[in-house]
Amino acid sequence: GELLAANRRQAEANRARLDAHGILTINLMSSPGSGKTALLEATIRTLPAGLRIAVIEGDLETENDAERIRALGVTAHQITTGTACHLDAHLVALGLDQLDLDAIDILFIENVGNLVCPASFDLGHHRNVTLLSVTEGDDKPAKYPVMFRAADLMLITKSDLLPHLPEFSPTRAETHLRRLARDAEVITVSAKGGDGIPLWHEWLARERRHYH
Amino acid sequence: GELLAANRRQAEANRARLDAHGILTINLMSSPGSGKTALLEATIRTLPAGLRIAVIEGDLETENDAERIRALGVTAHQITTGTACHLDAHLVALGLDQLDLDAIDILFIENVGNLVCPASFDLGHHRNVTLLSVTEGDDKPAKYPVMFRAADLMLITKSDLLPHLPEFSPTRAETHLRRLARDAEVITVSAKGGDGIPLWHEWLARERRHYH
Ligand SMILES: Nc1nc2c(ncn2[C@@H]2O[C@H](COP(=O)(O)OP(=O)(O)OP(=O)(O)O)[C@@H](O)[C@H]2O)c(=O)[nH]1
Ligand SMILES: Nc1nc2c(ncn2[C@@H]2O[C@H](COP(=O)(O)OP(=O)(O)OP(=O)(O)O)[C@@H](O)[C@H]2O)c(=O)[nH]1
Ligand SMILES: [Mg+2]
Ligand SMILES: [Mg+2]
Ligand SMILES: [Zn+2]
Ligand SMILES: [Zn+2]
Repeated sequence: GELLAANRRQAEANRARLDAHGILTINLMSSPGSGKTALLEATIRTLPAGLRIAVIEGDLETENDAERIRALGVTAHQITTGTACHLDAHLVALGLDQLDLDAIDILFIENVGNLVCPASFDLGHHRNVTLLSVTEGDDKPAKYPVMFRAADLMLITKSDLLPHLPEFSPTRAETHLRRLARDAEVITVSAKGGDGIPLWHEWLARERRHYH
Repeated sequence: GELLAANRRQAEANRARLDAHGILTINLMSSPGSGKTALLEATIRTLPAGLRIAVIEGDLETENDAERIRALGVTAHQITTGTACHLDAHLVALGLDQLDLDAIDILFIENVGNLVCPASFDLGHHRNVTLLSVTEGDDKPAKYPVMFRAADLMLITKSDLLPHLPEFSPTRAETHLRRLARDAEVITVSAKGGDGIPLWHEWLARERRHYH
């Protein structure tokens, strides 16, 4: 309805602003606790020389996640939504006002932990990255299809725990994704052990070349 | 507004119907994959003699969870919401029509995996049980307060994984819950190993005596 139409207009304005500054913008989505912030921490620890990033964090309450990012020396702006279970383009526009857009190559937006609503709100970003942790079960792409249909990349996270979770099959998770007629890439990572993080950096580099 | 008022009226009608049959009704909520269905499977495997249960499952798509319950010989009705990220009293009323209410002592409603919206919709149930898995992080009660404020019981799940997750502290999780001025009980369980399941059965028995 009117709400989504207004959001779309604001998202287009956000994207134009981001494009004018040559910023690749990634919308990170997942269930609560799937490892979005941990992935950003692992990304920062292995950041290629000269790559400048910033983060917009979305949560109902607390500055916890922005503080974790700032502790590693990277700019992070925290949006607290109060009760909304997803970010929208208007909240992100206010966040952009708080950042020096001339000093950023990649902007990460860590959305509110929710495997449904966030997929429906364009923020003005370029790519949707959906995280699925091995601890949640490999059936989630089938049970929460709205989110996984929207994914440009699916990251299977916490792979260091796989030896303790014999019932999780990365192949089954990918099969469920494919059944949604999605040809999104899939990368398996561990923010703790570092597995797959180089592939994640390669994907980001490819996307930067594609968008700017 | 009007939507929540209509939901409240339907919830009262549902609760009157459930009370007339002496049924204790539990609303199980959590993030996707925190172990709601696994908890129900463990509950069924250790069901006290003579206790009759049924399950209403809520998901966007698939019959997966209801099939897991039916595979253990317990009645389960699956609600598929399509896009809604939470159950409401109207959907539950339709589910009640599919059950033999004279054959049930405890009805479990497994809500859609979402740590925000489901807490705001009364289904006509008696108690809210919120699951927090050790794999999600102990900060969730602080970051998703709407859900944890509504909890009558918090179950910390997948405790068998604790040896592999040194950064999760059950004490910190409980402290975050208490800071919300909530005196809800906390029980730590493992659906896989069976730890804590007897305490969960004891809590259910106490609640049945309290309500009927
Ligand atoms: N073993 C293991 N644990 C991880 C990994 N990544 C994250 N975790 C743990 O998972 C929990 C949640 O991680 P977060 O980074 O806070 O997850 P999040 O998705 O940002 O959570 P929200 O923002 O609250 O939705 C924490 O206890 C982390 O330590 C990983 O690669 N391996
Ligand atoms: N180690 C361990 N794994 C568990 C436990 N309980 C559940 N799991 C695993 O966690 C994953 C998700 O479990 P489910 O029971 O499907 O979780 P759920 O909350 O019902 O998921 P949704 O209904 O999709 O939101 C599965 O891979 C389970 O095997 C447990 O006690 N210990
Ligand atoms: Mg986070
Ligand atoms: Mg389930
Ligand atoms: Zn929402
Ligand atoms: Zn909702």
